[in-house]
Amino acid sequence: GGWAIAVHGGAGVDPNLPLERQEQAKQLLTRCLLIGAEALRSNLAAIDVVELVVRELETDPVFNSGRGSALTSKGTVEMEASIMDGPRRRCGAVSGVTTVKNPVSLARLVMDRSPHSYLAFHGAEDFARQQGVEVVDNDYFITEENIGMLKQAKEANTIMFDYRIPLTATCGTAAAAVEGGGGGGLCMNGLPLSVYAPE
Amino acid sequence: TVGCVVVDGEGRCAAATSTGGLMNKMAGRIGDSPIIGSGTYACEVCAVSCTGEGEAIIRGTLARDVAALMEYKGVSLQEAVDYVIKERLDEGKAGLIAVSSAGDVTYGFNCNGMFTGYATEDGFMHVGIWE
Repeated sequence: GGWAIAVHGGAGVDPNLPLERQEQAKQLLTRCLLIGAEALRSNLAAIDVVELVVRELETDPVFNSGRGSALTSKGTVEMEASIMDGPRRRCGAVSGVTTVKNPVSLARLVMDRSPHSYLAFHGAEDFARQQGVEVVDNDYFITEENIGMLKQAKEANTIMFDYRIPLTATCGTAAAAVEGGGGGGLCMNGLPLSVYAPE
Repeated sequence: TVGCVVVDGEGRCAAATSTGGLMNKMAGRIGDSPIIGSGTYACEVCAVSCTGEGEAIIRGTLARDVAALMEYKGVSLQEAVDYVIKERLDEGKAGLIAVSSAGDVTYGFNCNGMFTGYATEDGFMHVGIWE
């Protein structure tokens, strides 16, 4: 059937997203597709191509990953990533990464150079340093736009999914809980408890 | 969240997903992206990367379900993707991209829009948000 590649930059796009922002996102996706297609024409293996393309997406601040990541309630960035090689059924994953410039490559190293499948938080950070991957200050990942969005989320007393404010029509039960003030008055981290119920 | 799925010229599939999670999330929250079988999965028949409401994707083991439908039920990639988007997300809103080892490529979502793009060896390329 020949090679094929698909990329995504998140779901749940706000219909009111400015056209300029939409165009910016499309340009990045196009660039990534061209990078991936060129790599495939050069006979790079699928596992190498997905890492290459996701690194590009992480490095550009347009989408919610790497630089441009969403912020925690504390205003910090905690990233996570995973990778899987189909024919070998090998996988690697990381969570709670705060200084690794390209989390997907750390996930690849977990797969290739550790006996484990998933490392998180300080374990993942320690492994990153053992492997000598590029690290940066947490501030590197934080953009002005996301600082504004966090402020907006805090004022609205809600969490935000990618590119949207949770509304009943778009975010299911969690959104209904936010809008209805659900959770029986109990709050955690400033949010109605029911927002976290699905977790 | 960002992701990429690829089938190369030798029919090998791979998937990768990366994210910062939710804006204003609790420190320590883990979503679907790093969970193999939920936000990311690849095997001999397909590769899948998901995005959206992570908790719903985890509950639905969305990525693995696409592969399982193809492996056990013998359905096409498109049928598997359509099924999990329609039947496995409850009220959650999410989307995914997928390729098969046969060179098929597709995506699906049940929310307002999703930033997606795909390209194939025969020269077809598409980038979109809403359709």
